Amino acid sequence: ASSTSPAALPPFFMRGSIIQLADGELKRVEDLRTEDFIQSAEISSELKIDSSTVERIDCSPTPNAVVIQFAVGELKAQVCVEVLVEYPFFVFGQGWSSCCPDRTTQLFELSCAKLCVGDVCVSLTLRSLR
Amino acid sequence: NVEPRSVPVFPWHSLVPFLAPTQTD
Repeated sequence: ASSTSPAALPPFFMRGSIIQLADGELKRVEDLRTEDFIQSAEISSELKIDSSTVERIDCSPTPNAVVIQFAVGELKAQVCVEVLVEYPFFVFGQGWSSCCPDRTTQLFELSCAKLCVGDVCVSLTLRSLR
Repeated sequence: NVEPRSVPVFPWHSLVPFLAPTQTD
């Protein structure tokens, strides 16, 4: 499989990356907890936390990618996204998870769990959205 | 002498996706 060029990878998932929470606290990406996102969203005037439940994970015609169907928010809006298999999502109460944890660890040095149907992921939405 | 080097700091909201279908007020 073609290895993704480092330039294409978002730098903030690299182990050791410094993340600033809404209250100004600095944490490493691998040390983030569910409450860090919840408390940051509570402080934010524009953003709020949504919970997005994984309903399906299907192969994609794009190499090294999958199509994930989520049920998003209170209204369970159906949303499909295509992501690289190593893309990490933050699962409530579990932490970083991806469709191919070994590849995530290989590319980001970020250890994570296997993303499964039924997992509830942290996502964001604007407070102004209906 | 060790030159001080800047370390990038990323905002918390860049790590989680916006998935909600968009329709603003």
